[in-house]
Amino acid sequence: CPSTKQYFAREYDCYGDSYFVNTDLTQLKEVFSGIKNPH
Amino acid sequence: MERKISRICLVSKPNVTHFLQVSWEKSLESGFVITLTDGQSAWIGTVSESEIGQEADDMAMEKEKYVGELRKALVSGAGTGDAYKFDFSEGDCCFSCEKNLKDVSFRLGSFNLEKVANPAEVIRELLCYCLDNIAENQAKNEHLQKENERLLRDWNDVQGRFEKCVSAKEDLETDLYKRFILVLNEKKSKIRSLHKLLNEVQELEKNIERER
Amino acid sequence: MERKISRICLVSKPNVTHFLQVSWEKSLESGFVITLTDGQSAWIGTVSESEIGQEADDMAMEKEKYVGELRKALVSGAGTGDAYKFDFSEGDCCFSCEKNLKDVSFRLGSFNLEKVANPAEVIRELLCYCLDNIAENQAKNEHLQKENERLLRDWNDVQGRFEKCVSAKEDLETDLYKRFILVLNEKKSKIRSLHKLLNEVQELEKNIERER
Repeated sequence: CPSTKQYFAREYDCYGDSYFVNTDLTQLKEVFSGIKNPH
Repeated sequence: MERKISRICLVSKPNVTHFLQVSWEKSLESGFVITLTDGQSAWIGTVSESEIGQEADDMAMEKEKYVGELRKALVSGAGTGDAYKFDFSEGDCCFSCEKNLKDVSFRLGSFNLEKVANPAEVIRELLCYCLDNIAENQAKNEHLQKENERLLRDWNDVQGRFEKCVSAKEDLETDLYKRFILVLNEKKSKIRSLHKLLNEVQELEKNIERER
Repeated sequence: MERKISRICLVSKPNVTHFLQVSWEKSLESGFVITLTDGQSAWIGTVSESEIGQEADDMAMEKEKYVGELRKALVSGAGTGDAYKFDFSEGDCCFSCEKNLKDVSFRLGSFNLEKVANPAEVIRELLCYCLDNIAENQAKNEHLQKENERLLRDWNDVQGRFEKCVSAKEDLETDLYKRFILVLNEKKSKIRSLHKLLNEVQELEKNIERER
């Protein structure tokens, strides 16, 4: 729903990485693997 | 010129090892020279291309097939087993070769030889050829051995570099992720600070508005 | 048992190639057997350990050094060059060996041989040994050749994998950096938005203050 969409847009970037919560190896690997075409 | 020397046993003299040399220029079917020696006497005979053709015809065999059989018997070393029978009649200087099948043997060929006046020369030539062959093969083997040692060293070298590369690739990945995480977390810390400041300023403004 | 057959020339018969076989059990200095043949006749002699010792003493040479010289002359194949002179006197069946130095030659040894009653047997045995040696060398040669090909294939294989690894490492670095930049730019964009927002709120607050 719009509010959930708004919430995620506030909290996460378009690649699924949080703006606010520190990342770690596992999370970053997951974010990178989700990027289909980095070129 | 190609040649092959083999040990054979004659049916009529089974206890005396004989030596058979077959030599040819272009191919066996173009004709060849047979030399037979018992270490004391020697006999030589030339078998021409047409004689080979004639023998093949007499046996109702294709020439190519017949030459193949001759090759197996006289050149390939198969003659040392029981597959073939050799004999030589000193009286008429006739060398003959038979192929043994299950219960039957069939004549493969008979060739007229001539006794050599100076057998020592033939024997010396055989020994010289053997010694040259031994020296050549030994040199070739030494060369191949060195080549093999070099290839093994090269393989070990590249294998080492490959293993280092695999390790370096893993280290690179680990190192890059570490750095990325540091930089990203710094940015997130900045975002958190800015967000907190924004919230405070917005809160302050709300309070001022409320007071007003 | 070890043995070595070499071609030699006798000073007294320079146009006839002779063949010298030296065979020994444990080591040359424990004694050896000399066989000499011209392809027709053959002579054999045994040189015992004590005779070797005696010759060394006669030459006022250390036994080890003397055996080394004998080895060079009779076994190592150096005897085919001009470094050594060989001779054989059929009358007294004495085989002699001299070493040539610049302008001088010195006697290395002389050995008594006995004429063999059945030289054909000796010659057959030499030929048999040569043929066995040839076959052995050829088999070794084929084995080394196969090994050589296998090592080359292995080297090519690991070289290919190494090159792929180098390439993969470069690709990995490029790829990770690209992904990192995308994610980092999102953070920077967020920071810029927050800065802009903060500036706008602060500007608004200033205006309000000014109005007040």
